[in-house]
Amino acid sequence: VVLTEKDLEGPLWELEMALLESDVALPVAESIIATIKADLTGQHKKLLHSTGDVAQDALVDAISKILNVNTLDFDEYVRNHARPVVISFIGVNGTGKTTTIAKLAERLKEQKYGVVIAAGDTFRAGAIEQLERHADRLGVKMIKHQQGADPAAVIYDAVQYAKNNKKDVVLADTAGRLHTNVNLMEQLKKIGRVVRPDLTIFVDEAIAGNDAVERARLFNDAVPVSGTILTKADADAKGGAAISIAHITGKPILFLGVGQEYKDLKKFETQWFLDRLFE
Amino acid sequence: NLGNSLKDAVKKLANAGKIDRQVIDEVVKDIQRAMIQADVNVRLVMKLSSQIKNRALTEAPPAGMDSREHVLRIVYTELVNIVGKTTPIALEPQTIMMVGLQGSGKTTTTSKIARFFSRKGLKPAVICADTYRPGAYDQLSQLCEKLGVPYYGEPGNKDAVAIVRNGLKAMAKYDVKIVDTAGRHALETDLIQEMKDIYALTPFTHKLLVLDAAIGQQASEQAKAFNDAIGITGVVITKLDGTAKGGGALSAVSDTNTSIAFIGVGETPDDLERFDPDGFISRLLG
Ligand SMILES: Nc1nc2c(ncn2[C@@H]2O[C@H](COP(=O)(O)OP(=O)(O)OP(=O)(O)O)[C@@H](O)[C@H]2O)c(=O)[nH]1
Ligand SMILES: Nc1nc2c(ncn2[C@@H]2O[C@H](COP(=O)(O)OP(=O)(O)OP(=O)(O)O)[C@@H](O)[C@H]2O)c(=O)[nH]1
Ligand SMILES: [Mg+2]
Ligand SMILES: [Mg+2]
Repeated sequence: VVLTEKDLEGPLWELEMALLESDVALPVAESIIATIKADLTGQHKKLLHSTGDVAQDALVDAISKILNVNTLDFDEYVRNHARPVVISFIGVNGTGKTTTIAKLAERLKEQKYGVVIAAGDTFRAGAIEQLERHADRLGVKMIKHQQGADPAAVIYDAVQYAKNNKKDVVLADTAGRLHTNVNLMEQLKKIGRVVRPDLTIFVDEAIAGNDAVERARLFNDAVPVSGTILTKADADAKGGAAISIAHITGKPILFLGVGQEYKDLKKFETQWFLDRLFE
Repeated sequence: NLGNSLKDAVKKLANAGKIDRQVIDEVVKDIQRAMIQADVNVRLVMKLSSQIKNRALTEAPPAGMDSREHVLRIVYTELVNIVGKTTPIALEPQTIMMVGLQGSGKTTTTSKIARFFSRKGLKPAVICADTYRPGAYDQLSQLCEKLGVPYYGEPGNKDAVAIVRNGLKAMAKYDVKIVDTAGRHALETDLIQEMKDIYALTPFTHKLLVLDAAIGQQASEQAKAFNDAIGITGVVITKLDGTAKGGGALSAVSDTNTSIAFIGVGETPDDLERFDPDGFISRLLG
């Protein structure tokens, strides 16, 4: 049987709806479905396979391609890279950057690395205090300046401290900022130039909808992103933002945040998303 | 863009128009895509678009209105039906409970609302009931100090209910008591219970659900859970100073049978506005 456009219409519509209801941004969902349609139209299918199944298999392939992009093994990177490994965390307001740094600090400590945290959010009320409480709980050194200080200077200081004290990793927090705020995006570029982080991690939330595309695009344009950590996946989110962000940045999703405790960080698996999509 | 054409369509009322089915199909398709990109709940978008299409095909357009404007005018009325009113905020003594998902902007909005009431001549006081987030008390105290707004908290105490009970007593002489709570989501059953226990302390005038403008398809489910637990009286949409359209708020208000009270458009205490339905609708349709 040769698949026609007409055969595919119904099944592809169902799949597009599934993607949209899973928070995959509209332009990304449309592009995935268009690719599948182009690939499958005119293809032969076995009589025993339903068109729905063929389309679903094609969708799994398309999604896997997007999510398996440029895989970066975080643990391996940290193990092999020259010291200190400098990692910055960027993203819009409230996505979970500070909490994620605490989770990663715990994880790295368990792997016996020496960690320094840089209090690079010098703007928001209570930001330095928040990170300081995490650092104290974790028994990790934190470098801070006064509120209102230059974030690049704080992070630079932390890197110097790490070099002088033979620390393995520097985790640099930055203030949340909207991708539409030109001054703050310029500040981010400046931090990148001064600090030259080895990894720039984009932190966004699994509950974000279509805006995930806009912010991933503008952040990636400003300071190329090495990978993403998707937080709040425990809020029953289907996590389509993972697809949107991976598609736009061409970089992998490294971890999922699955709660507010230090242990609530797990490596991202493509299957996690596929299971939620089809449930 | 649709937002501006919508404004024109609503204003235009000249001589008799006829119905062009193809144009209607095209415009409804555009509206559908705009709403989905604005994060309106997909099921709600489908329901609204078929309602809009039916009305466009069966209702006579006002004189002089072409089919495109005819559809846009119907879209406007359908959306106004959902978000057309702004939550009434009385300028009198009251208690307000701020609830919502993690990171949505509750603490920042609490300080903005305190400032709102100060400017209206009322005396606000803030109660910090977030016992989970490290530095929550520091954040709130710094924001309140800057505004000269009295605040209450018990940094060592893990019992949020006790803190609110004590805080309501300690701040009794102030007109408006605003309780900032910890972020929580529908699946965190012990936190949902804590929220119910706080609510049980006093008949709060307002229970405001603080929602991030960028929230996706989860908005509907989360809003329902908060509403089932304590009954939401109004919604605040934050971070509208970005590119997010706030479509999630549409489902939130239609599912909780409430309205939008305020919008947040920045990080400082002045960045709070009363909700304007027309502005919201035009922005939603891009
Ligand atoms: N449920 C859940 N909550 C999370 C997760 N990650 C972070 N949070 C919560 O989200 C809220 C915001 O976290 P922060 O770490 O302060 O976010 P941020 O990006 O540093 O915020 P800004 O610095 O203000 O931009 C806190 O209440 C965290 O506990 C997660 O994976 N799951
Ligand atoms: N640009 C912008 N940022 C906002 C707005 N409202 C809040 N924020 C920022 O969003 C981040 C989170 O705000 P919070 O007030 O800490 O959020 P929260 O809901 O109290 O967070 P939790 O208590 O952890 O659940 C902070 O960086 C705020 O400055 C807004 O309207 N616009
Ligand atoms: Mg932070
Ligand atoms: Mg808070």
